[in-house]
Amino acid sequence: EEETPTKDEL
Amino acid sequence: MNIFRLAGDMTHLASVLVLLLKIHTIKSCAGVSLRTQELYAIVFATRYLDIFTSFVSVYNTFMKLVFLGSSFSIVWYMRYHKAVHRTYDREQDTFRHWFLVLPCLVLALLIHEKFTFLEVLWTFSLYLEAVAILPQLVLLQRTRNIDNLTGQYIFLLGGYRGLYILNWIYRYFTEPHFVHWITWIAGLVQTLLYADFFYYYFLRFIGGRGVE
Repeated sequence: EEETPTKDEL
Repeated sequence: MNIFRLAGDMTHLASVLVLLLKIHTIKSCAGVSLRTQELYAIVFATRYLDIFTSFVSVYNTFMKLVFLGSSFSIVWYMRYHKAVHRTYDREQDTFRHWFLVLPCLVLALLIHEKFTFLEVLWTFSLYLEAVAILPQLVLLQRTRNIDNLTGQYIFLLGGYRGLYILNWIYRYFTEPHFVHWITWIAGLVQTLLYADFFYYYFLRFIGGRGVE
């Protein structure tokens, strides 16, 4: 399962 | 990180600092909606649940702590600090903001990117933030004239998400697969809600009067 990009925005 | 997002975060930081300045130094929250502040505290509490599980950068963690700390301390000041609470306009700040929470939660349960506890709450925080300013804008209509600090606060708060929209456009064109419709639509709705305020705010700058 593709790794969801970590939430890098506030 | 791009210049639009940095400008957005700094604008957002400036908005909470202006509000803290107003409340802490002149011990007044006249014209400020406690209900909007409560909604924002919920927004940050549900958006930054991953603060201890996923580390992005020192900057990211630091800003999350600042926004969490400032939003909860502003609510505390307005509710429990005697001098500040006295200046709170309870009769006028009557927008049924709890009626905003449930629909946002239901919408987050229906429309999200992934059906996990953190993701649904994170999506909920996006929807809630989009409408969190409503009690403040209604209070603004009722109190007619507001002081400059409150006007600046609302202007900066509205501007930060507008800068984030520029950030999303920039990232869409520079990063492959950077598509987040939910975030984009929520951010657009949030910014559009300020359109009316921005109009009067700029009139004030042109006319040099207080915000009518």
